[in-house]
Amino acid sequence: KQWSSQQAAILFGNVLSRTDNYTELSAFILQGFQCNAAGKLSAGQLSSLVREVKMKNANLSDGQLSCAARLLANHNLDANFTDYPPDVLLFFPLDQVDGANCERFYSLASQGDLSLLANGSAQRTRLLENALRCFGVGNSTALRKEHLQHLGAFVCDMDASVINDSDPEVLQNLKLCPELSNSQVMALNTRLSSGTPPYNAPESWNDSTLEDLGPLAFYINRSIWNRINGQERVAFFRSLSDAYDGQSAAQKEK
Amino acid sequence: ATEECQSGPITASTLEDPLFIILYDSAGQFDACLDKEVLRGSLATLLEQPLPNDYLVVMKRKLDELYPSGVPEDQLRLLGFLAHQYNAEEIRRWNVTSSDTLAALLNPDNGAWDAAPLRELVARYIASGGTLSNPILDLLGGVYLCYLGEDQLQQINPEAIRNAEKLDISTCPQSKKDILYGKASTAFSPEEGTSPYYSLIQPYLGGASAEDLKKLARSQVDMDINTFLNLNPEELQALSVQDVRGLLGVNLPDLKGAEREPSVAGWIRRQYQSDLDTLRIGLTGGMPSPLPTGSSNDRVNAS
Repeated sequence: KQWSSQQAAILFGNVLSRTDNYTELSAFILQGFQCNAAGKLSAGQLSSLVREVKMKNANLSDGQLSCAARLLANHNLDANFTDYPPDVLLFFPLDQVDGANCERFYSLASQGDLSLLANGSAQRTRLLENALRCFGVGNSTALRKEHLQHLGAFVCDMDASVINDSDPEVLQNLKLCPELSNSQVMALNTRLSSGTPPYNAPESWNDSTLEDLGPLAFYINRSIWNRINGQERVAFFRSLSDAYDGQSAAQKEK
Repeated sequence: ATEECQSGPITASTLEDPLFIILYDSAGQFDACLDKEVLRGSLATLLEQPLPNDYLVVMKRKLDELYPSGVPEDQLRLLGFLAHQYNAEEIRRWNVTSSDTLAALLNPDNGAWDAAPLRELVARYIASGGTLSNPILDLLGGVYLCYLGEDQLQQINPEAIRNAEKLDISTCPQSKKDILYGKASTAFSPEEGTSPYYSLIQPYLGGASAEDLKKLARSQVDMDINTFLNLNPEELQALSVQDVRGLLGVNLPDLKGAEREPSVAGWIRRQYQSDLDTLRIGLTGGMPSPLPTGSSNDRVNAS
């Protein structure tokens, strides 16, 4: 059944007490993860439960993820972090991430939904600092392609100067950001208007270039829009209008 | 309209082009070319267009001219985000007799309501005999529930809360949290003491008394830190170190990260440092204990 998260939360304790074959549990049930019920599981049961959350791509809240991460750490289960959803890794106690595995850990964690952690929170700040130290980036704002491919959404919290100083791959990282700051939007427009790869001069863009920009297209300023061929712009808006058909007014307005 | 229509009148067939708005590229032209009868007949289609605000102002003025005594209920359902152009006074002239109309007007896709117009909207629904049943509570959600007046909240039947989805009331003022907690604890009292009870009552704990929180502390609920920080600050001050350990359980270490929150800082200042040390999470700022090796039991014996 497509249980709501509220219903699943009520069922969760009873379900855990009736089975420990968690592959039977749907994502609808798993989204009901309750800290007090999971706290009663053995290490093996807990590990396979969190693994199932990953397999079924169940959606957990920040409170549930934080509890799961703490229970795994309490059971010393954080070593096999590759089995767990990236969102859980965002909440891991970072002092227990050892140097040998840090690259693997932080590139997996960077695939998590960073907006689960409050902007400027201690955990979010330490995640970025540790990841940069782990990949040997230090304070540099000129990130190479291989760095960027590992850092994922962590780049969203970096200084806007990274956008113009780094490899063009940085635009793929920016697409992961829930929101861009004003300084990041200015830096993005500076980079796009410069005509450098991968998109080159706006005059050469067509509607598939705009589509490839994904969410970044909504940050383009007026002077860049005016350099884009008129028909390509209208074609882009028509494809957008179809793509957003049935979407909310707020999204259409953007 | 203040200018001549140059791009040809807007008709039902013009509206079939999803981007017809490109032809009417100013609110003045939109006003000049839009006939009120076309608006009456194609309100929903028009509102599917990504219309800028000044176009909506034109549409609202024409609707006011069409319906001087208030928009009829069948058209209210089609208003969508245009409904947010109406203030509380104008909404007072609406007839909202069915929950379908209220549902259409509360659709989150069409933008957010401010408190005053939202309160008036719900008042119109209740005045027409509507009740705040659980589907309506689900529609309102936590934020809008907090906009309602205390008199409106008092009318909620506990049964409606029992069957409603999770309602986040964290944005409510304390007095409203207390009312809603009272309703919720009545609604879920049959489940008290069973494992689902905590997940049912948790959204409403912002209105819980210290006495009820102490009861919860004895049933290993592993409260998350956000719920803890949303407890009534005055009731929180009455909790002991053992109560807090019992409430937070496995999430206790999160208290260290929240020690500067006003309610937590105030609570820490009221505890003996020796008691805080038993939590072993590095909390500081407690009162010096009266006895060199005092623990809470000794303190009890001493008093």
